[in-house]
Amino acid sequence: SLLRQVSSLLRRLPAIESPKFQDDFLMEYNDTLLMAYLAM
Amino acid sequence: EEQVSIIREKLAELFETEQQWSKAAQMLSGIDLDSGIRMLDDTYKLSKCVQIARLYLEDDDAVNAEIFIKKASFLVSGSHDEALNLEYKVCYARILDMKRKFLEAALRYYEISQIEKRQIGDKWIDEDALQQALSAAVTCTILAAAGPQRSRVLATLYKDERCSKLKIYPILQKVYLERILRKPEIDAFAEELKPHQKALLPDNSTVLDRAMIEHNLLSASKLYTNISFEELGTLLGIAPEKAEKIASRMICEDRMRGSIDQVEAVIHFEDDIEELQQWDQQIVGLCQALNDVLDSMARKGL
Amino acid sequence: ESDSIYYYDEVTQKKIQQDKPWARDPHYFKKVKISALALLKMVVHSRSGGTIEVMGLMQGKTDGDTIIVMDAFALPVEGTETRVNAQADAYEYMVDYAQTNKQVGRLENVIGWYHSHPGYGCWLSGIDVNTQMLNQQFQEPFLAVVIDPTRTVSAGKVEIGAFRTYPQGYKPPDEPVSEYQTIPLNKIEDFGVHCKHYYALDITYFKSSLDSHLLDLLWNKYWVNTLSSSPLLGNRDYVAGQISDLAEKLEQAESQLAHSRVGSFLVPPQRKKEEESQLAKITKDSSKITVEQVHGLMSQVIKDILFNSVHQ
Repeated sequence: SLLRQVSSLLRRLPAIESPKFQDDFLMEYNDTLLMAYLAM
Repeated sequence: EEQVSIIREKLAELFETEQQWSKAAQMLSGIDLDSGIRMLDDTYKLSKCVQIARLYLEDDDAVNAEIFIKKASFLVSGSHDEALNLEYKVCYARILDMKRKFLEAALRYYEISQIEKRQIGDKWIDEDALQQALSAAVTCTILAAAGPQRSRVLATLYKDERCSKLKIYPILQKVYLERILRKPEIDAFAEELKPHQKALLPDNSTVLDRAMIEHNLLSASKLYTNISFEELGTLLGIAPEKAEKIASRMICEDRMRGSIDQVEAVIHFEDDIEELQQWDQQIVGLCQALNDVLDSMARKGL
Repeated sequence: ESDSIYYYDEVTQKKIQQDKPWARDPHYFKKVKISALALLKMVVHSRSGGTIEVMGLMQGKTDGDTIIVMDAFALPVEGTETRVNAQADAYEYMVDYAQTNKQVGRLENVIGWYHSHPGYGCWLSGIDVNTQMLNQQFQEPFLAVVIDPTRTVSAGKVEIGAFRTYPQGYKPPDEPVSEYQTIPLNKIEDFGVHCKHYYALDITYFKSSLDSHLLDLLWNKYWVNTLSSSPLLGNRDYVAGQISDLAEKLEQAESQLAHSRVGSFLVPPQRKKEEESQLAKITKDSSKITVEQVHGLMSQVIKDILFNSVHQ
């Protein structure tokens, strides 16, 4: 049962994988870098 | 008119003892409450209207009952007779229930179940009556059309610790947690329902069927990103065409987010949670799973 | 030993109440100890108010120059910053609560009040100073605590301040500079006018052995929440507000600089120093906001590496 638990845990990875997530993630990344740039 | 009223009330009493509810109600409704000849105080009028409505309800006659409860609703705001007001509320809730306005009925039943006083006028309010009102509130909420409003009332009921003692609690929990309900659970719940709650709808399904299918459909939309109508029909225990029809109605009524690809016969579910928030929710699930593995290892002494 | 602080010694407290050492020294109280329970309740209550200010009372006792806050309870009052003497709405509630407390054997008296400043930092406004002065006249010992629930999320630690006001007309000695915090442009006036009428106390926290046990049981909630939270997501409105406030301050500084540029050689050195300090503050504000954002981004990147880089 433990191995099954571990296997189901591993099957959850990667936590999320969708084009929309990539877009949102990079958008947030760029926003923050832009803020750092402006602050500089 | 005075004598006529007295005779009618006596006759109504006799019909009531013989449990001929509608006859008793008709007898009382013959009393002219709006005549200009006699000065009748509002409380008397209110008590008659409520009594007639209650009698019609004993025969499940919501239509006539509603006529008198509507008359009573103009009088109840000025009434200070708490026992009478309570009776009015109970009648009103039962009428909404019978007219299948389940969500409104649930809110009123819930309000009644929260009465703090244990004696109103000469009436004793026992715990059973409150528990019945609470149980009726849960039943009506479960029968109500799935959607955001119903979810809010479900949350209120689920968090009310009195509900955990109700026989109906297991199904309330599954409905609140948006889990799919299996046939045996639905059948067990059906046994608790009143006749009008099992009535057939024009499309020959019962109110319960519709509520359960919609609930399971909404639960499926939380589980799957998309699913073919073939499989969805199997999951819901209905024909794929019917699954498609119900899904499309719920999407149109904005009670479920999604889109239907009729060529592929697939429904794509959407939810307005941002991807980044969904990501966080997935991470919570992952961490909990990791924690469970660690706990199991600790339990096994590894 | 660690739980002895929870014992209420009525005789000692009564004696302190009679001595009134605070009456002889406006700066008498210097430290505050807040119990984990009271802190949690105040933060949760402040966050529940969202962008609306909420308020409540604190119960506790004193020990020398330390005020000890044992518990806190919310008052049915909102919008404290827009109402003079907001707590008047709750007097009846406060009396009932205090009496009921005594009946159940909770002996601590009300020792102060707390309220929230959502998004604009922990300090006392004009209304707060008046309210606290009034309380310190008639309800000593009395403490004012301010919590900023919005910055708490952004900074990842509880933004809280504890204050005592000086008597009317008292000239305080020069203050040690407390930790810098950004004051929004629309509040700077209110802050500037009154910031010399009160002083901040050092805050420490304590918890009971039961608290420690409970918090240990909740440990996995803590690390799961840490790994699955996104400060960048939760605080967008606040950050946007911060940036727009910064822009306004920059424009204001720029317009003042523009004036002084005309007769720059005429500008007295003092004025020049002032402008620089103003610009320095703005720079500090912008780097504070950016650092918090970069921290948020770092956690996102770490989460991405941890949870998205493993493929089947």
